[in-house]
Parts: sequence; C-alpha cells; structure tokens
Amino acid sequence: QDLAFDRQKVFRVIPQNDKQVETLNFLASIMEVDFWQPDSVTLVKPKMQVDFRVEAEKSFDVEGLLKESGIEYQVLIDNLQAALDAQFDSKVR
Amino acid sequence: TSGHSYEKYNNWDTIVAWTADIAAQNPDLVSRSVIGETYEGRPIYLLKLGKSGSNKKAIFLDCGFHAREWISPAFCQWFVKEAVENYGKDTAVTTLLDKLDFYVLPVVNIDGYVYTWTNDRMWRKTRSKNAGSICIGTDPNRNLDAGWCTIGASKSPCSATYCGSAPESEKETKALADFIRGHLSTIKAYLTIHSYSQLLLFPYSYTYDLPKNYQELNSIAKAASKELASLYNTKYTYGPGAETIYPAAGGSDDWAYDQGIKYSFTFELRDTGRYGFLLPESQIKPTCEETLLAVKYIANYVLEHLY
Repeated sequence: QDLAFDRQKVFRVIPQNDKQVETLNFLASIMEVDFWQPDSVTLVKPKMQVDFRVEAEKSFDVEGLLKESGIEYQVLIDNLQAALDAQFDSKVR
Repeated sequence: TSGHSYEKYNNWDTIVAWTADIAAQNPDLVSRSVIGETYEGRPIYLLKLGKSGSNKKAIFLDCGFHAREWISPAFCQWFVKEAVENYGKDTAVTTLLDKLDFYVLPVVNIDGYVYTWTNDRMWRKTRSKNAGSICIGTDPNRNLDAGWCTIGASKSPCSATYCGSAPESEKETKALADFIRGHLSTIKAYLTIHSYSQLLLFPYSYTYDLPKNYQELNSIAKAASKELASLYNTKYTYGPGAETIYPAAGGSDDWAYDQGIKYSFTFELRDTGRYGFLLPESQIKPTCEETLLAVKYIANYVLEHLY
C-alpha cells in the first residue's frame, strides 16, 4: 500500500446549521469522501464534530468548497500516508 | 510467538499463531476454539480464559468489528496477556479468573482486517460480495438483529454503514450471535471494543428510549470513565449511544442487551482525531493499560452483581 494515501487529507468541521450540514451532504455526493466520524454523512447533525478523509486530487476542491460555504475547517491529517507510515514505530515489521 | 508484540500492530497470521501459543503455554487458563468461519473461509477463533470450575458465569469481550480500527484487536491481545501474566500474582486478577470466565474474540471481522494489511488500510466493512452490486462488504455493527436497518444505517451496499441483506447476513456476525445465544445462561456482560473518539457507550443506539437499568449502566460507565482517566488523564464521554453520539441500529451492544445481557458496553478507544484510526504503536501500551483498568472495574462490578 506504499504511497496509496499520499497527500490525502483528513478534515474536521463542525457544521453550525442545517445549511452547512446540507453542504457536507452535497460534498459527499460529488466527491469520494470517507467519513471517519460519524460513520456516515447521513448521521451528521449541526454542532457535531465531523472528520472525513479526502483523496489527494480532490482536497484542493474540498477546501475551496468549504471556504466558499463559510464552513470553518481544520486539517487533522495533512498527509495520510505520512501518518500511516508513522503508526508503526519502526519500519522493520 | 515469533514476530508477535503486544506493543505493535500484528497482522492476522501473527495473531493466529499467538492464539495457538497463548493457549498452549497456559493450558490451565486459556483454551482456544473455533466458532465459525468468515466469508473468505478463515476460522473465527475464540479464546476462553478462566480457571476451570463448574457453573461459572462469563463476560464476552470482542475486538475488531471494524477492520481499520487496529487498536481494538491490540487491546484484546493485551487483555489476554495481562490475565495470564497476573494470574496467581495479582489478587484481583486471580479472583476474577477463579470466579469468572472471559470469552475473548480477538478479531471479529478477520477478512476486513486482513484487507487493511494487504490492500486498503482504510477499509471498514466485511469483504462479502453483495448481490446485484459491485460494492463489497457490510458494516458488521449494523448487521445484528437490533432494530435492524431502521435508523443510522443504510440499505445501500456501497455505504459504509450498509446493514446487510438481512440481520446476521454476515457469517461473522451470525457466528458471534450463535455463540452468545448458545451461552446466554452464563454470559452476564458483553463488551465490544472499537475506535476512535474516547467514548464509553451503552444501550440503546437503535432508539432514544433508555434501557431498564439505565441508572445502573450510567453509574458503571461513570466509574469506568474515571478508571480510563486515572493513568493518563484520558477523557472519555459516556452515555447511551443514541443521545451521546447518534442513533444507529443493528449494533452488537444493543443486540446483546436485548438478549438479556444487562451489562453491555461499547468502548471507542483513543484518540479524539489527532491520528484517528492511525494511532501510533507508541500509544498501544498506554491505551491498553487505561482500558484494562476500566474493563477490570466492570468485571468486578459484574462479579458482585451476578444475576
């Protein structure tokens, strides 16, 4: 799986209202978004902490859409591959 | 077991060898059995811990429902290690193993776990084929017969929370449910280990209704959360699943509870999102140590409140 997740990002947002929840639903419908928590976009409610993974080539568009929608976001993991490699204490398995 | 480490993530072959070894090295305390096989034909191993004795009650502990939640199987291995290493040395552990049995299912969703090692670290579901769809897998924790597919689950095979074609449609969940159904007279508590978010949940998730012994479960969870925080100040949130996080039907804790197992909990281990499913191996030890304190608390409570 070397580099399979290179430059993928994990975002965290806390939708403030139904409109922002709707935006996340839209995002999920047009992009390949892997929800880490909650388990699925259908479970997202306002004020809920939402973490989701986005593939490398889409993360720029996702950030643009979040900014455009006025949805505050945090990048939890900036490069998933680096975090994946770092989960192992040593490369030697 | 060569290559096995309690402070590293172990692949499935290493875990299989470990189950054989831990049972062979501790014949008086540990026995290994097979309770079924997975969709791809792998044996589902179950370890039974406890001093042999008649009419003992038991606690069922499972790990590895969701494939990518690697800290979960790491805890089940840690739990078994601590039990066998401390039996005869630590009074509390010795009493627990003399008076209770522990059924430990190291990995429920074995096919999915293997897939996270070989193909896609981010895989979550089982690996079963869905008729009429190119999408693979069912969410095993939406597949139990507990309000099945009514809320917080999807009927689409492509969804992460696909509830399956029917309750217990997955060989893995049916094997688990069959075993527990067959041992309801002895199993008095059910603990299932997931990650992440640092939550200690109890029924219900398939409804906002509260369980009959809500006060009791809430006070157990409150005390267990204190144990979880006692070593490293790890903050856990606790409560009934539906109101604490979101409603979700088909979960194993709800199912076990509705079978009459009145002490039923879901742990969501570290962390709160800094690493998420990719918790570094350096955090396996502290995570397992704090979780073990909470599990021991619950086990002692169950022992003192057998029914």
